Amino acid sequence: SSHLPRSPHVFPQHRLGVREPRDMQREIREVLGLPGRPRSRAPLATAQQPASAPLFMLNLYHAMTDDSGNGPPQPHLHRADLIMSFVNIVEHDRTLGYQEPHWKEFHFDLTQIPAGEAVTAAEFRIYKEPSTHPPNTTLHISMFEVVQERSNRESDLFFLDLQTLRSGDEGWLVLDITAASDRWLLNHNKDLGLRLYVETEDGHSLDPGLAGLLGQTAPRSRQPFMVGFFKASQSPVRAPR
Amino acid sequence: TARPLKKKKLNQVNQLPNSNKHLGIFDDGHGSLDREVCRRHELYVSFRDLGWLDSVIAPQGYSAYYCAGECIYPLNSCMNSTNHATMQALVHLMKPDIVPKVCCVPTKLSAISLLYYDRNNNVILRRERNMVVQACGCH
Repeated sequence: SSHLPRSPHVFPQHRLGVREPRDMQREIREVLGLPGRPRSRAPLATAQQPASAPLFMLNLYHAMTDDSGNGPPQPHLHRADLIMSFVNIVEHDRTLGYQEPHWKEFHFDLTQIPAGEAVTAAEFRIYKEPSTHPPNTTLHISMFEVVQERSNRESDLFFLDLQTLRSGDEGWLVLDITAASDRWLLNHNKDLGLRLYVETEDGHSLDPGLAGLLGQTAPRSRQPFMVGFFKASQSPVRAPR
Repeated sequence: TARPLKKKKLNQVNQLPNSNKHLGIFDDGHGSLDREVCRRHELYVSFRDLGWLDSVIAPQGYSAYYCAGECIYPLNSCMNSTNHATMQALVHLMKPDIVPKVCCVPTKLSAISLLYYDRNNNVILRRERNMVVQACGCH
């Protein structure tokens, strides 16, 4: 090995130029998956009211970092290494003044889901207040994915989940939308549309708002949102530098 | 990120600790050779100081640690080393210009959880792997 070329095994040290730290930081943030440019915060007044999705995600963060295991059980948490919450960008209602059935629709922009992530679970969370329309009644709440919207007839829908509760119940209603993830992974650029119906025991369609289900006009801490639990594929390939 | 050190507590800035006197490998505890053996050192990375709190919600920073110190022949058990590193250290002693020293590097790393906003104001919770040094070794 004595005839090997001299290999300088001490790399030259140099101080970073003015621009370099910023470029390095941008590159490091990309590697960590943090957004490159500073996020523009909502107007101060609104930003100070706690919003539902960040509150929920902060609880998940504490559950993920709490080694004592005392916190409330989080079923999907420990199988995922990436959890994303989405606030809905558009909300449609077909309620009073239309022929039945009434429904409420929520659209989500999923373009920020990184490539190479497998969905382990997905939930739609909506807050229900006690309702007296009609009082003390059993309500069936069903959730569908809007697969294809049609201008001249009803959209193509895909059934996701059904929950039964009482009209006087209050709290967060969690609907399982994992079945919709097959399609959204194939086509990130298309918004995910979720449609919600409420029916009484005798099959009468009810306006979701009258049934106590809150939409985008609710206080920020009770607005609906969606959560996706992801597992990175085993060999994430990093883009060459 | 290295910046001129201000008079702040260690956990405020990304600061290297003061080097202090350590036992050298040939030293029997009486300080004949004042060189520090490869081991784990404190390093707190502050997202506040990096200016990342525009999107990072939690944590505000974390203890990352780093590995530093000498990897000197013979590499004994406390250096968490390998047979290969022992041979490289030996050859380095004979041909220092050709074969580099054995390096003090992380041998065990763990993840942290990071809660942040993405570009669309969605809130993301990510398990960032290999962010904290748990153990160092000569390799």
